[in-house]
Amino acid sequence: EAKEKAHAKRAKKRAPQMDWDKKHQLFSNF
Amino acid sequence: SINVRVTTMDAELEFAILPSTTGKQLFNQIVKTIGLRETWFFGLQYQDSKGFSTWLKLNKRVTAQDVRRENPLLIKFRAKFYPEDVAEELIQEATQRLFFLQVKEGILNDDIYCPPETAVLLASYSVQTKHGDYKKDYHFPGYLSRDKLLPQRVLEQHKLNKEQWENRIKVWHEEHKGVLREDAMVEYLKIAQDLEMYGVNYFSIKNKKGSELWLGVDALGLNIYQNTDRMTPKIGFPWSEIRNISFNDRKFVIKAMDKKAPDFVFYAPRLRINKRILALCMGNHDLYMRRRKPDTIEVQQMNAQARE
Repeated sequence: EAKEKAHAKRAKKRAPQMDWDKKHQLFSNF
Repeated sequence: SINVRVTTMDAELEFAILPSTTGKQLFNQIVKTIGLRETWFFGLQYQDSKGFSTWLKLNKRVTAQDVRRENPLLIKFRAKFYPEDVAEELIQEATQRLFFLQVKEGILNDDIYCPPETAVLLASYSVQTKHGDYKKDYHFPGYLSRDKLLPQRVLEQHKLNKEQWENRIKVWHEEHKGVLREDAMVEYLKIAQDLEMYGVNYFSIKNKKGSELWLGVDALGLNIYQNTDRMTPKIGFPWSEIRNISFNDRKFVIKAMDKKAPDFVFYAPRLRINKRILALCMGNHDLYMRRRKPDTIEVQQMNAQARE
């Protein structure tokens, strides 16, 4: 349970999941 | 022979090397001297002739690299790669201690942003490692006055005097009764590894439009951050999604595992930095893959010894 909690916490540090087309779009729009 | 002074986070070592000595040979001598076995996290840093901090190439002769010509040559032994989970991966106490000291330095220098409440809790674990259990009859007021425990930003943000800060840290210190020094270091790292900037190598990049952004390279992959916010990654590329990374001059290309996905392109201004980005990507990716394979005999042995 502690491991799952830690994993969930660390998952917050990552960017939201999205497909590569969306990544391109987002990046180009900055 | 050439004199080399190597500083780790808690030691200073002097070696005499030959012009033919490679980075790897020097590295091996250092880890043998300090008794470190979990060597894959570490590297050797030097200042080049232009004053830039650079990682020594282990497969090349030390003297063939642009180390600033001083006597002795000055080299730092530092963690270059971070584990995904400190509690699972850092086995030896020596490794835990070196990481603890380096991460603590990063937090106190504000290289790793830490909110005030967390900074106080981390300070209390740091105090536990240095002073052991809190003893009312021994740890009189002022017992922390000579220790640097909090980032300057935290001290400036809150209008507390030294005594008040000490009391806040003392409250947590008292809670840690019975926690061994080594365990306090690991508890410190377990909290620190959840800080947003922990273990991230940041590089200034641009998109095609010329907008300034940050690239973050860490143990789990690549992240893109907006210029004003290095805490919240906006786009992420886990290592599992990446097939290949390469650069040509200033242009970086990331190819996806999904061959139908378009290549991702960004621009990084300097060749010297681009080589470093690629080396960090390759090193982090290599460790990511190794973690997902069965432990080597050496790691199994270390785990068994640590359990004993």
